[in-house]
Amino acid sequence: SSMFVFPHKLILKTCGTTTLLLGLRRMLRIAAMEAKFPFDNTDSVEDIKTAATPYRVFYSRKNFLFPDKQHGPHRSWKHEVKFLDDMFAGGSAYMVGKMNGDHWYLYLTSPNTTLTPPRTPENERSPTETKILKIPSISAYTVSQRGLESDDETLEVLMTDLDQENAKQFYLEHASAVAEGKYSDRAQRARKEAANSLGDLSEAMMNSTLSGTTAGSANEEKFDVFSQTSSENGIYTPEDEALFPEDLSTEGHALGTVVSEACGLSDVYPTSRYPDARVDAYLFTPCGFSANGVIPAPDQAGAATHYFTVHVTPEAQCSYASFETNVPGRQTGRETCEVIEHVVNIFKPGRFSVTLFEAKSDTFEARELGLVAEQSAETAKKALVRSAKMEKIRGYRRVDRIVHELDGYDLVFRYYERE
Amino acid sequence: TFSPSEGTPHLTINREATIDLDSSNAFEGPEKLLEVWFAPAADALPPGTKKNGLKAVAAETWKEMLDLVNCKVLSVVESEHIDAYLLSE
Repeated sequence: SSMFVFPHKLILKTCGTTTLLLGLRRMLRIAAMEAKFPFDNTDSVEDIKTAATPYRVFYSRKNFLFPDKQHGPHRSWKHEVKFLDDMFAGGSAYMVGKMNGDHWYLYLTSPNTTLTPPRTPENERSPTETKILKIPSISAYTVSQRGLESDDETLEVLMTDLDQENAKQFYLEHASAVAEGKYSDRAQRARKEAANSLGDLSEAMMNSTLSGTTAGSANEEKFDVFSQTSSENGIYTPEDEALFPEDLSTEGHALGTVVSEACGLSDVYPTSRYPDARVDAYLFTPCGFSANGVIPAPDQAGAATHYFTVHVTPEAQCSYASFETNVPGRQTGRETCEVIEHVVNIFKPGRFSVTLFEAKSDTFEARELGLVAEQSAETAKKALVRSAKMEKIRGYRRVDRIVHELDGYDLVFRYYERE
Repeated sequence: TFSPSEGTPHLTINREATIDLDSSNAFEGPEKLLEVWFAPAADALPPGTKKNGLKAVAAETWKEMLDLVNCKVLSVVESEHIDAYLLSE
């Protein structure tokens, strides 16, 4: 599970039998009380029922593998829609995909335009940066501002029926072996470098100081990063931390990082292109993996930061993996289908669905006012080429393609099966 | 593998939450995904809102909400524009 907090929005993605919607009221209250977002359901912020008025709400999920094991409002999609309808006006609920197969649910509300402040000059974007059609009658209010971060796009890949041989890499046992091989190499290198830089300290002395491998002795004791130095509940002791950066100091996080690199996830947004990227990964016991990536836009100080998140349940009877990102396709230097292929190649699912949510640059209101900027032929052609490429994901057959034009967004749902 | 620069995101680990963490009974992978927007963009917060909006809220405060969801915080990556929480059930 993961949560992402932005100044203006919150994303909460939770697995298992979590009761996500039961946290919603408290979230709205916190937004009003702590962050001082406006509210209109009570007279005073002290009132226990005070809840900030959201600008827009999206709730979605794939069909559960074991729906009858869910709790509270999550017992069925109907319950979830009723819960949300009771909280928000003007919500719409959709089911996308096969009713008798893999499908996906979506609930969303329309933008609450009463919350949109007129743009002040200093945060006005330069015309060249976004298409701004100034509407004199609406003071300093620009069409591009309506509901649009620049490059507002979310890609989600939901995978099931994972190849079991490949899924072993998300088990603690397997990852420990990988790590042991990798870190004992690194430990050896660290020892040599330390010996060289210390000059007069002999390597033998260095070996005893690091109480690792008794180099050269008859019953050579392998430098086992985990059993040697971690206390009984698997938490590292101070001696370990010399080997790991200060913040990779639990077994789950350390192994999560090993798996993230070994399986190729860290290469989806490589630090060669995203030097400030940071991946926070965790390997669960006995199996299971989660990772969050924070991806500051490369070489654009102050530009938006994006994220990705991955959750993996590797067991055969309920195997599942998800990848979600809002890193804009055009920023990666790769096609969206290449990112999907990279991810699918990591998890090797038998089936997967892809949802691509893209904010439309011409907004509902702009169309109403007849001010739609003619979408250049070039942009339209690019979109067509991009879409055509999504039809061919190596090793898979695209079964369904369903397009929804929603208020402010285009949603394209695709479903694939292994060939 | 990172080249830390002044804007590099920073990771904080909640070790306590990782003690005796056991996911043997995890069986339902498909997630519930909730996205709540309180403004159309980070630079268009409503008047009167705290300068950093939701990012001004303390992690402890979010944990009260996460308790209602049945999640614990394992670690947080804080950066200028996003705070990313890794959670466990």
